Amino acid sequence: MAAVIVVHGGAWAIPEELSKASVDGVKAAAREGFSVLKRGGNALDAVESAVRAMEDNNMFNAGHGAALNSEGEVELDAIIMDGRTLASGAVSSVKNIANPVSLARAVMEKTDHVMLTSRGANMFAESIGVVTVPTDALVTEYERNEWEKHKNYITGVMEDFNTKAHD
Amino acid sequence: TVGAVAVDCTGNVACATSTGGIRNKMVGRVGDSPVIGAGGYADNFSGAVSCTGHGESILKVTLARHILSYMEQGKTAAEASELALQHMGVRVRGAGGAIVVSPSGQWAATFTTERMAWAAVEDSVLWYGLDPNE
Repeated sequence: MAAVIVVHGGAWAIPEELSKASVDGVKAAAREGFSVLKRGGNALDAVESAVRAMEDNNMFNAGHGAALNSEGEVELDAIIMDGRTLASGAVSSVKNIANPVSLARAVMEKTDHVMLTSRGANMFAESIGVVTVPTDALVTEYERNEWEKHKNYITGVMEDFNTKAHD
Repeated sequence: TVGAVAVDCTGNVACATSTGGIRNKMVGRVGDSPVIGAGGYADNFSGAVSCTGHGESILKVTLARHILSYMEQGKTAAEASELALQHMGVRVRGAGGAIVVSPSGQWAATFTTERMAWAAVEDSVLWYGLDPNE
């Protein structure tokens, strides 16, 4: 049967100035994931590869380019799941990790658990030799500027959730 | 948020989702993305889904599993994701999007937000879109 990969770069009110780079980014990620399938790789390898490509792309809110929390820090979440076995791994509120999806896969493959969070996720990353990166390496100038602009208007942002701002 | 779903040439499906959450979120806030059945789900029996959008809304309706439950009832990938996203809009007034692939290779990219960047490769042909109905 023919292999298929589908990717998304987030559903929100993408401004016109970001639209081309967003589409270019998802096209590149889809090609990256499909190249894995074309070489005979499995679906799990393909989705990890595609998501890593987007985590490495500053255009997207994941890995590099991630949104900042109320303290100006980056806290990242990710999940991966294998439909063949229902094996699943996830991390939440993890810091200083460039590719959380690969850490999620390590949770799936190297532990008996489904999710590790916050400090525990970072301790696990360290225990398996995942390289950490400084927070600044994950934050874009665009995101820092947007955070500075919006940090005093949290209520407004919450009310705007359903029309403009999303995960 | 970013995500991917795939089916390989042996019919195995998988999903992955990754996010930085929402700007100005409370420290420790976790949305739908890493939660099994909400931000993603994959089962060779029904298909694979990755979700994006308002995390708290997606969590309340367990969107990924909801879409697959419609597919288990015989809906197409597009019908299932449209129905589940409509349900989320009606029940909790949340907007979002989802990508879906079935074990037979049927796929969809659906959203109720203004835009969602998506791309798919099927049989070496690239499909992509940003605005509704592209």
